[in-house]
Amino acid sequence: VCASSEAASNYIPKAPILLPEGPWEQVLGGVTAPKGFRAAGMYGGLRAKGEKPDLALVTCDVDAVAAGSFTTNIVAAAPVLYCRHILDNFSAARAVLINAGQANAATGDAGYQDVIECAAALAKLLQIQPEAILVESTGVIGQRIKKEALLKSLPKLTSLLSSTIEGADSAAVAITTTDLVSKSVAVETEIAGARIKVGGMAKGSGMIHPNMA
Amino acid sequence: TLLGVLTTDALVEPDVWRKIVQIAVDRSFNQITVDGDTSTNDTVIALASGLSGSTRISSLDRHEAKQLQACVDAVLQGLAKSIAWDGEGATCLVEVTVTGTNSEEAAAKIARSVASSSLSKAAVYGRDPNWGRIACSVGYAGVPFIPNELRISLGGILLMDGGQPLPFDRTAASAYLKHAGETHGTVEICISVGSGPGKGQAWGCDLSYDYVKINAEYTT
Repeated sequence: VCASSEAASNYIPKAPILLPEGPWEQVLGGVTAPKGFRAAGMYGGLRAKGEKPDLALVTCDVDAVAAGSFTTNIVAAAPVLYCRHILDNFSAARAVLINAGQANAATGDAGYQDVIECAAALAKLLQIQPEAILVESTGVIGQRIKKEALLKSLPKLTSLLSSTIEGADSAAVAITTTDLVSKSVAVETEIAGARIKVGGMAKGSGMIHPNMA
Repeated sequence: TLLGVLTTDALVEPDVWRKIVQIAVDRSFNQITVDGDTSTNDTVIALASGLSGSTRISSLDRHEAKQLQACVDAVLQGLAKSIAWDGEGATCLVEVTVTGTNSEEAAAKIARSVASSSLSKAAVYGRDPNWGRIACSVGYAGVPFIPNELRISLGGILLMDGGQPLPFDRTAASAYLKHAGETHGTVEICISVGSGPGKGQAWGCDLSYDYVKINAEYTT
């Protein structure tokens, strides 16, 4: 387990972010730059090789208006089916749990049950409803999540939650697989007299031809 | 697999937020390609806390919604380009810009067709200014256009105009590709297919030997 979010965030270098020009300025912080968000990343023992962080969590202090866009691949992974179901029925969310190592795709009903159990365990720790938790997975297709390792890591992961730049950076590293760099960015602009921020992180290197809806 | 998490502290209605996110995804993540394989797990989750104290955005037609849309587009495009830049085995990012179509969607479709072409990608890795492969992938994109209006340039070097191949400095064009590869920079391909107002972009990367090596060793 990484001792700190700073150690996790330094595991791989950051990607150059080629931000288009516009009436905004790039700011530090990634997903934690906007008000109300915290993030963490840590190694939870899910990866087959190495000890790069593999578990990330992004939370919002209040009910956040939630949107999702998902693969249109008919063979969709269990977390995709789960999130689509949640967002079909609820418009708000409080947390996104992400693991790297196992994609939990083509894992059938057992894989779906794993998602439900992971969300329920995290909900209990965060003292929120399970329906407020969304889940993303990436890694080897055909393998279920290493659930015991994940569940065992959740208390540590929640304790690492932070609204700092390091929190965002460590989460951005923890979601990577074959990526050589982590991807995280935030911008600030003014809308109707108020300063607002938009932050984001992403991962991807191979099996990339998205067609999300 | 592509995963993404987007956050904002803007105050926005759920239906407006969902539309903004999908439009931005269409302009960013849905316009990148590395290997033509659509993952089982591609997911983008976007959360809006509303804690900025901004005015509530309740309609896509409002100016504030357009401002937020532009910011979300920018963030997702920045991330999308970094994914293409980091494509497995890639030595450079390939940015394809298409203009002259009747709609944004048509331009985006052509741009992605070019960015997806294995032969064009391999040519970029081979530092070969292969306008023929680019023209071919424009042609099979599924968007009708008049061939005699096709114009292709590579990093500012005009390779084809009015549907006709032009004499160009092959050494300079190859050097442009080589420099991009050696610095892990960006190769810019600009295409025009007419005089319509549509403009679209797509991003990919070159196709190297390392792509096969990485994926031959990454078992399912």
